[in-house]
Amino acid sequence: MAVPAQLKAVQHHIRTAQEHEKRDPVVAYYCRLYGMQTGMKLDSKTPECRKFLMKLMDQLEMMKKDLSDNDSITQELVGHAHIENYALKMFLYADNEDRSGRFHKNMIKSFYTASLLLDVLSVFGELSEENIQHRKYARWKATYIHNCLKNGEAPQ
Amino acid sequence: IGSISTSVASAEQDELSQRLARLRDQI
Repeated sequence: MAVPAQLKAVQHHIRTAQEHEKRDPVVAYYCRLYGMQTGMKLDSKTPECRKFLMKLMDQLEMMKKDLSDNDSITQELVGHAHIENYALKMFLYADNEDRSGRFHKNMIKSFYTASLLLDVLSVFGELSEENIQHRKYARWKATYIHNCLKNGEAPQ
Repeated sequence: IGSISTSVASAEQDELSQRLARLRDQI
């Protein structure tokens, strides 16, 4: 299901959902929920966006049914803890690689995924100041190291 | 035709909002 151009801001969250479908369905579910909520605010009027959001909603309802015995889906407080722990685990892995001077694609992706999952946390309410700082740092690091590797420079 | 398509769009938007609220156990 291609993400319409108007909903470009959530395309990476939707892709993260697809990547976690089997690995961690709870992560996949909340990434889609974020895509749904944010997508509705961005554009739910044009036919291509309505079609996309309707399909996304079908997917969410099906997932909720399939995962009805999972506390992280039925209780949002547990879901919040699950996503936050997962995001911080990604962040810590990338940060540890960074501090050890090991710069590679996987650590860039971990920084970036951590920042996307910190976006996803906003479905549960306002982000904490700490999470806002982590998100900013992770996104900046991902961009900075990506550009260094692309230009053949050593990250400082 | 314009007003019909506008009301279809707003009905679908309402449907999405209602389904979202149900999904999140808000109704």
